[in-house]
Amino acid sequence: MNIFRLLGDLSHLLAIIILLLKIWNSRSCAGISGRSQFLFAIVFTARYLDLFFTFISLYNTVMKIVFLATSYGTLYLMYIKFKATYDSNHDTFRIEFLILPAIALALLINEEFTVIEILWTFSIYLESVAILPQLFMVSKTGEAESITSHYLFALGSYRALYILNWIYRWFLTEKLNAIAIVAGIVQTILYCDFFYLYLTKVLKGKKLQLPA
Amino acid sequence: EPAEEDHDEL
Repeated sequence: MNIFRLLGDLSHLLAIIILLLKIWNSRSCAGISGRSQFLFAIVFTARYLDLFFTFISLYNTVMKIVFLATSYGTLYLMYIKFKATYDSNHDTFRIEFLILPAIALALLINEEFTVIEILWTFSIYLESVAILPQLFMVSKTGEAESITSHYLFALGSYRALYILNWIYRWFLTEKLNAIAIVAGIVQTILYCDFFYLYLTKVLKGKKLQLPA
Repeated sequence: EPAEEDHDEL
């Protein structure tokens, strides 16, 4: 464990908590893409199956349980409790175009052809594009509430910090996983446009307006 | 035989 990875995990946790609090306090999931949240739940489910039979550390186990519980909790709030406030008209990204290629790629490019490894690889590929429905929805609605942009900033920062973690581990000549690194770079690049707008607009108190 | 992939990262 290193400071970059710890900050990355905490940024990830912060993002999820910001989202849960936003939905819970405002009792509304307006502006939030249920499809992206659905993809994140798939990512965590496919990746954390080893939860039940490999123990890496207490931290690892606790965080996996928290991520699984909060992602399903978010789905519950969006699709059941506050379903009336879900903006399905603007949440229209075709997620089958993300899931199917991720499955195909995981079957073609992986470290080991075992069920667990293929599922892990699938979750890595899917996570790299899971935010697209949310970014698409923000561009369709043309704007995002500031709390939503804080959520996106924390979520985008998590994988950017993981890239610093991989650089740090490379200097320590620790074992690295090329699949996770390439996917993590793609994932972070998808946020660049948003990062620019967040840093130049939201932090100056302006509303986040994405060019439609 | 690739080393058993132990994914220690979240």
